[in-house]
Amino acid sequence: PGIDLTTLGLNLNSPENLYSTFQSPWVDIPCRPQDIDFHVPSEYLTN
Amino acid sequence: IEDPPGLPEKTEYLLREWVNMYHSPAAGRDSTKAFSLFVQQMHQQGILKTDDLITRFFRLCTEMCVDLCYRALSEQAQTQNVAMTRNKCFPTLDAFVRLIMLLVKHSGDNSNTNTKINLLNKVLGIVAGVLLQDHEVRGEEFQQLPYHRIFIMLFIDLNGPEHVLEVINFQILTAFCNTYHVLRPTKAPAFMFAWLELISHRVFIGRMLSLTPQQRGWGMYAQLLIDLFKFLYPFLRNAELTQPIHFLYKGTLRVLLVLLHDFPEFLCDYHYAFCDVIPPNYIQMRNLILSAFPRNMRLPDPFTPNLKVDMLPEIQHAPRIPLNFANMITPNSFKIDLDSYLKTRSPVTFLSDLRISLQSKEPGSRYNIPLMNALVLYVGTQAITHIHTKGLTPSMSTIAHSSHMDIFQNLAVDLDTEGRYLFLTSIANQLRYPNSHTHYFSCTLLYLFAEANTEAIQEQITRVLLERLIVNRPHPWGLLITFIELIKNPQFKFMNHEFVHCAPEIEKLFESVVRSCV
Amino acid sequence: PLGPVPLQDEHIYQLTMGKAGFRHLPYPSDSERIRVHLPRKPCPTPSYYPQLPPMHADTVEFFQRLSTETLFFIFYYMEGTKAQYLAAKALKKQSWRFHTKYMMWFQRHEEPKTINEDYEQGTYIYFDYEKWGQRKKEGFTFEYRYLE
Repeated sequence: PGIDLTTLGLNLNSPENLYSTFQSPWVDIPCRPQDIDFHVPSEYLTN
Repeated sequence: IEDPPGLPEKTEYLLREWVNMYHSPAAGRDSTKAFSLFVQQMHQQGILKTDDLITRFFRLCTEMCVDLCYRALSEQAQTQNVAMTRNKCFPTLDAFVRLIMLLVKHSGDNSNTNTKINLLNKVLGIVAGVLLQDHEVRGEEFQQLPYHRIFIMLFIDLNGPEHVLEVINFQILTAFCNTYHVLRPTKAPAFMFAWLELISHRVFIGRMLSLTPQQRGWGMYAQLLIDLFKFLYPFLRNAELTQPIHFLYKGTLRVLLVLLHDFPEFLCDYHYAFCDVIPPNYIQMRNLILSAFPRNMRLPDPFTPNLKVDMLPEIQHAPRIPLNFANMITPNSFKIDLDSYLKTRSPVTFLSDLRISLQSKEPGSRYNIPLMNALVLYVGTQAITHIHTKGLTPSMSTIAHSSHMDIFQNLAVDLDTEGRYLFLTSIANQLRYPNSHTHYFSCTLLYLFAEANTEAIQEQITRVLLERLIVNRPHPWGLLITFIELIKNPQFKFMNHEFVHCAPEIEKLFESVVRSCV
Repeated sequence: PLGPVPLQDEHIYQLTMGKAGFRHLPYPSDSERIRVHLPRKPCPTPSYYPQLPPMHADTVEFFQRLSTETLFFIFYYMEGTKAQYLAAKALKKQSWRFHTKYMMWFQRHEEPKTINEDYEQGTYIYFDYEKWGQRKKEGFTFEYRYLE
């Protein structure tokens, strides 16, 4: 009968795109904001 | 040909030097200051003098990065400290990646982008070559870590907001797709988990399917998914999945769900190519692809009483299939006879020879499934055109008594159980969202049921539909409306058939469907 | 009716190598830049703890509801990520301004004594990430040209 596809950790009813927070085919939770590399202004790279 | 004496030592010195410069605070934004100093060192060491030396330099750097990782991974075997391994390897790998990106970005002048792309293809080819050799030599000791990190960080670096790189982005995507195709799971199975991670990475999907204009990345991305399905085929076909294959299969479903949710039109366009390489018995994965429908389309509830499918506006429109499936009907002599028969119903032997023409010499399958799929879709689309030229629209009456239907009825009657299963599967694969193919093939399936000369054919048509309906969702819209019509329309006397009562749970299932229809 | 198909040698090889690959799966962090200050440390929490971030946790509106210190923590410890970007936007909505010359965040403390088209002078609050707290700066000249 296959798999209940709603149990794979993807919010299939999300109005947003899923790919932009897709973490990995092996993980059933989306990326968090701190996981996503982002091109911030270079001055933000204070460290 | 051996490296010139001293080149490995020189390369090791330069790589170490670059890693230190890359990580120093003075490296500047995106390491540009460090890079302009380092390029002078490369010039002094004569690395950039010839194409051959540059190639050797990159191969030696790649091998040194890989060796570093294997040493760290062998220590990890004792310490079990995964983070430590990454902390040891990634600073060097990321520095090497940045060097590649900066060399690509600054090579040649900005107007001549070929130099940049040629260098990128060269480096990707070198890394892929080192991977395949490593995969071959180390066998089960192979580790994906260094290669996965190099590919993903290089892709992210080359897709940053840089005008110079933006201008050549499509060539960059093409270079990566070619490389990932070279490293497809059938060629590097120990790399397959990293490979699926790479092609489903959010930046890669975003670029391939969303940001690249005119959907120019879709065909290349479809090819990568076909590579994946071709790898999975023999294992899914036997429905005996080892844990790694089941894990890969679940990962594949996740990726397909993301595509179904975000890019359904992509799955709509390439459904035909995908169905060619998904084993017929992997029903849910195929349903997932066939369930896709354009986002701007509203699907009427299949259970709507008195739903007039042929009145839906979209039902007249043919779906996009960016693939020349007619070319897949081989050999050419067969195609010529087919066209001749469609036009003039001759040669008369065409029908009787049809079963033989569809046989396969491939080990493991008695029938040539891609040929069967192409034949069904080709004859069906020819039939639709033929009906339209007569100013009619497909219906149970207008599809009958035609050379096209001769062929379908002959296949239904003449093929054995396996062949007829594959034939009916080809038809059922066209039952998708409201379009002219869905409508024509839905009528065809119902017509074959009504005109069947044995109950066995009717039973098999029912089985082909039922096996697609009893798996977990999603279910294609065209499949639902066909099954409901079969059950509801008194013309088919469905509930009177013996096989409907072959087992209590089957009978209950049909009755529940009848109730929900009514 | 499709009976099983015996696997060929190349498939057996692929299964064997696939199993080897299965032992060395990539980690999600393998696809991200090195996080110097706050690397991932997955920690199994009791199942009754929320295992997923709250809905819309990746929006500016969500970040705006965070305290100033939390936003500064995210800004300084999650460098180069979307979280830092969202924290910066939320700080600006809380009338903080990022001065690119000092690479620091400032907030007007009172009406500046001097204002012209190049700069404003007065008392400001700034966030001191060495001492991790907000501190006052008297008579500070805030040059607009460095405003990000």
